[in-house]
Amino acid sequence: KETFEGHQVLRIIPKDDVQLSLVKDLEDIIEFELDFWRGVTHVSVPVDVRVPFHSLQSVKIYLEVQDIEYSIMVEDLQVMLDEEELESAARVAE
Amino acid sequence: PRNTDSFDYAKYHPINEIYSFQDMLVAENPNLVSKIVIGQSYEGRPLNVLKFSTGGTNRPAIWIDTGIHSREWVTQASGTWFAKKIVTDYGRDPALTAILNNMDIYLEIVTNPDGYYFTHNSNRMWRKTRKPNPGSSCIGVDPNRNWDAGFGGPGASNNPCTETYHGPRAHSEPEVKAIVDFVKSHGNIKAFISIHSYSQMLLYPYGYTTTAVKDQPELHSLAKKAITDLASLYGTRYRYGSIISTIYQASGGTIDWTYNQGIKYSYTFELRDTGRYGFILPANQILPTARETWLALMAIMDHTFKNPY
Repeated sequence: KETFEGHQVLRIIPKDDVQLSLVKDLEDIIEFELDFWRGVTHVSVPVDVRVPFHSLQSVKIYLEVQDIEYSIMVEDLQVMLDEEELESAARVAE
Repeated sequence: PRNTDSFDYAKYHPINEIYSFQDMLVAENPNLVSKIVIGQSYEGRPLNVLKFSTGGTNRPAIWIDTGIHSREWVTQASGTWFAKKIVTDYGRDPALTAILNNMDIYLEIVTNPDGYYFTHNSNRMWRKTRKPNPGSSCIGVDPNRNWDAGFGGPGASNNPCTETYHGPRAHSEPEVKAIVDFVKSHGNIKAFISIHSYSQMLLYPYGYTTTAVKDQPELHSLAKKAITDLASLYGTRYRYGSIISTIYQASGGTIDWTYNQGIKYSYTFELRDTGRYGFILPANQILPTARETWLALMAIMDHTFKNPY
């Protein structure tokens, strides 16, 4: 079973077309193994991307160097998935 | 659960429980519900479609599917609730009764069963089908990029290791081909609604081109009516418009193909939420999501019924 300890989901807000294209370029960096939950669309429209732990530092540096605004939407994905499983198990017990 | 009344709609269910729900619903409503198997998934699971019909032959029909992207669990859960809602409201709700006295409704709840099974047992984040890609170690195709509508164009990837891989050719995925064959053989489907999550949007074609569909004014105003009805329950705000103008360019998409088949009322929903939980929407939001979405579905189905073409 694949687990997601340390994976974070970042919400990126491209401010202009240059930043939009820089975020789009991220899609092509296969080794980051990024999973775009919400793809790149238009300026100021959020892009949500799941970043595996091993790529987190590189991706954040990439964004910060380009002054691309982002926030952390999910701190640790596995924590959320564990909660989902717990909740489901609790309902079954109920 | 011994029957569909005691089925727990407020939790996420594994595939076997959804399959048994479907069989229970058919057994409880033999004069209204039947199950059609339109094909098999790559791993051999049945592609079950519930048919809601009060008679007639090849009546004009409405198609609804959920779960084509397997990790979007709130959609399969909502689809299960829709199935029960239809049998509960038929004979009680005048609008739905009128629709079903003249049209059929087809509902495919687990449109990507292999992927859905995989999300419960191996990888909760899985989105695609589970068919291996020759020449690649990466598995699966994005079933919402695999349709013969701008196939392979910008807005999909030709790399099997990405989430939006369009596949080796249009309709390569059995889960997609089964719907294509069904739609073509039925020939009288008047509305096609494919349900995804998340982002809270209601979208109509096209995604693969900026060319506006010829019915754009009508689809736009119907979308506005639908999201207004949706918001009337809990105030959930949706954006709406064509795929390419509202989100991004996406080629090989489901409703672009259905619209090009002549199914005018082709829509895609992106359900809750806007990103606080994303695909991991807590189960306590299943029922409110399903209830508000139903109001939008009723707006589209009612309009389809009252505007035959």
